Amino acid sequence: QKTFHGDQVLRVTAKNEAEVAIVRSLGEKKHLHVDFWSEPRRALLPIDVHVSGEHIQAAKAFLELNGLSYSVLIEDLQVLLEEEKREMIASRTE
Amino acid sequence: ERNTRIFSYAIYHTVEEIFAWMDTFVASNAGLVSKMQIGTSYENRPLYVLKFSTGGNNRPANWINFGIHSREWIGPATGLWFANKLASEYGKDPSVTSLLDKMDIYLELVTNPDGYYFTHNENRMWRKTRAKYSGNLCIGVDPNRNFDANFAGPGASSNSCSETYHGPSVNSEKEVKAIVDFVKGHGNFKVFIDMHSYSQLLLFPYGYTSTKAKDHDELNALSKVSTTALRSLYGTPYVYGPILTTIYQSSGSSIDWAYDSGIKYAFCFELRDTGRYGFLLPAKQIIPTAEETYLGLMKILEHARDNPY
Repeated sequence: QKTFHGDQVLRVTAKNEAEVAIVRSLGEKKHLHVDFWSEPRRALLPIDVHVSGEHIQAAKAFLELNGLSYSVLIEDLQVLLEEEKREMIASRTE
Repeated sequence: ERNTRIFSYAIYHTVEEIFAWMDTFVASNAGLVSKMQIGTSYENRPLYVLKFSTGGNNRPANWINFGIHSREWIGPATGLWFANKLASEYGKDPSVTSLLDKMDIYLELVTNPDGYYFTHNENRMWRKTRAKYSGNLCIGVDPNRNFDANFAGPGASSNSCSETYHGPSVNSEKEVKAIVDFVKGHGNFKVFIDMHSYSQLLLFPYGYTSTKAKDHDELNALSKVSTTALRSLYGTPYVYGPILTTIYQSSGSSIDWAYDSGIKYAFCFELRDTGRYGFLLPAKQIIPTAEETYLGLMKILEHARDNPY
């Protein structure tokens, strides 16, 4: 089963269309394997992007280099998944 | 689950548990609910639809499918609660009773069972179907880019590794073709709703063109009524509008196909949340999500009931 240890979901807010295009270009960097949970749409709308733990520093560096502000929406994806799994097992046992 | 009354709607369930629940649910509501199989998935899982009907022949009908993108677990979870709510309110709630006395409702609770199974057993973040095509580097197709609505146009990817890969041909996905064949064969659907998550949006055609749908004003007004009702319960804010101008361009989507096929009330819900948990909405939010969504859905279904076309 695929695990997501150290994976993060970043929330990026692009201030203008040029910044939206920069975030979109992040998705074209195949080696980063980013997964847009919420696609780059328009300026000021939040963009959520899932990045693996392996590539998180590179993705953050790319955003910072381009002057884009972001916050960490999900600190560690695997923690949430384990919580979800625990709940399902507990409920089934009950 | 031996009894739908002891079934927990407040947790996420596997596809096997949902299928078992369907049988119990149908048995508990004989005369109102029946189960139909409209096809099989790529990996040969049944594509089940629950039909709510109080009689009549080929009545005007409402279609709602859940979980076409498999990682959006809140969809099927909301669908299960909604099905149970409809069955328990029929004969008690005047609006539900009047609705089901005039129209049928079809619910496809697990629209992409292969993907849903895969999210439970292999990769929680899987979104697409599990179809393999020779020559493709990656597995799976985005079923919501595979409908016949400007297929393979802007807003869909030709790269099989993309999350928005449109597939090798229109309706190539068995899960999509089953819906298309069933809806066309029925011929009397008045409402077509596709339930997704997340981002709290109520969307209507079009996604593939910026041209306004000819019923834009009515759909926009109905969206306002629906999202206002939804918000009235827990204050959950929703944005509404055409897909393209509200979120982004997308070709090959289910509701664009439905609308172009003559189903006026074609909508797409994006359920909770605003991004704190994304696709990993905690199970404790299932019931509140389902409760508020019910209010929004009912406004659309009631409007279709009261405005025959």
